[in-house]
Amino acid sequence: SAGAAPLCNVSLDGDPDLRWLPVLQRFEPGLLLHFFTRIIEQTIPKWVHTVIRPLAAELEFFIPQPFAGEIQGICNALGMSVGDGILLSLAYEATAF
Amino acid sequence: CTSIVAQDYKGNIYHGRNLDYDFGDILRKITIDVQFIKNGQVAYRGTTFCGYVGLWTGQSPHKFTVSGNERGGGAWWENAVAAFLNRNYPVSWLIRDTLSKSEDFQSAVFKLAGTPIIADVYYIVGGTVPKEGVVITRNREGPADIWPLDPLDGGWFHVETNYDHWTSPPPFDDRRTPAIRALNATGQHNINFDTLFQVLSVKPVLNNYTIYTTVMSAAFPDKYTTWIRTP
Repeated sequence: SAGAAPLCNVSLDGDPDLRWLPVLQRFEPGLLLHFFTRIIEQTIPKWVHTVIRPLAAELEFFIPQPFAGEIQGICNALGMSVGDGILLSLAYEATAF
Repeated sequence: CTSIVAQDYKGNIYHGRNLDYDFGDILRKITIDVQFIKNGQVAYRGTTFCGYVGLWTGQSPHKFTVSGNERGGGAWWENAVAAFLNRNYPVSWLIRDTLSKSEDFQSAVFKLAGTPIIADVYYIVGGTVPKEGVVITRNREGPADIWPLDPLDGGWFHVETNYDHWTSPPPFDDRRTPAIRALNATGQHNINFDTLFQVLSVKPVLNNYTIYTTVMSAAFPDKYTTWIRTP
């Protein structure tokens, strides 16, 4: 069986840290946080998780815009650490080898 | 994953993909199609998961379509070096960046083939005019292979799963052969959005790991459709 994916709009004219908020509002924040925590726990080794969190402070330094701002905005909205937001973005890279 | 790029007998290019991944119970609930709006117009469109800013599937209207398939290889620490020392791009960010900035099929292929990325991957690209279809096999630093459509010599479609096209897929994970068989049974005269979806619904091309199926054609941007698949 198959159902159509919901269609969302993201305005590139808005600030990167705010542009995903209308999309996030379509989902239950607690559920999203639970989902993301489960994916990180099952994908990223604990020691990598421990190492990556401090690197979040350098977010602007090694992540280009608009991705840095967008990740920051999503993490702020969900009350999630930026380190976890980065790890979610790198889930494929952390597992594809 | 399975991606297919095909040219019909009129020269129209169709592009479809199944995205297969773990965490199906989660990802099926947060799969979204996103229209990225700039100055009131749809600049590009893609399919992603709520909270994930990269794109594995997308379309720049009237220009090109892109999908990415996993390519396993190397070691975890090579990915780490590429990420943190070399500052290479995450694979899905390059797709989005290409959709945002590339002006046509050729420049998209050039960018997707040549930009250093963190991990190996297959990029599949479709255009708007005959012959504009290609599978790019990527190493971290550049292309390992570029495989264009060759419709004048019978190559009216390409199927890419998760194995290099010049090798045979392992028997325990051969989704390529059933897809090729289904495409040949469909034929170049009958390939369209509906039949491409049907090909992507043949088992094991469609399997328990399939999160969503997208069919698209850059020349017909309004036809972009994503279906969330339930096992």
